Amino acid sequence: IDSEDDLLQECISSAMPKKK
Amino acid sequence: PTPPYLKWAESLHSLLDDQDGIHLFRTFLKQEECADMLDFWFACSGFRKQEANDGNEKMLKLAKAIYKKYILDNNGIVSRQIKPATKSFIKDCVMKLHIDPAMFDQAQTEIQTMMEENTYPLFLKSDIYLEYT
Repeated sequence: IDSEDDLLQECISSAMPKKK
Repeated sequence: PTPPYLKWAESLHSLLDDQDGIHLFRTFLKQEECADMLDFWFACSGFRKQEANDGNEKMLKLAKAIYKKYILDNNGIVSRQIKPATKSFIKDCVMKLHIDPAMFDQAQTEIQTMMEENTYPLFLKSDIYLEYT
């Protein structure tokens, strides 16, 4: 379950804009 | 130059294009108990972006994780906002292992419309936003 959550979290972060 | 918080009021996309804007919007949504809508929206964008560099196995795992967390539970805030036909389409994709980068696009659009019509205008009138400005 942990790894699934990590995967999801990583996916969400990858779509966020980078700090300007 | 226009301060970022004024840009946030231009459109949902301007808000979601700024880290501080996202952070503040998420704080607001958390108060309203619908932060999952925002997380789901970003998960869909992230899923679409993964196609090029990642293998099928990871895509499948991720699609299952998104489905399980946001769509499977009919009482979840995201699931309640997505049309039944859209949900069964995603369920079909997951069950038949038809993993496609665009498989969450329709669901993402439905959630986005919901945010544009509902939570985003509320956010712009909220104490959280007004205090920030």
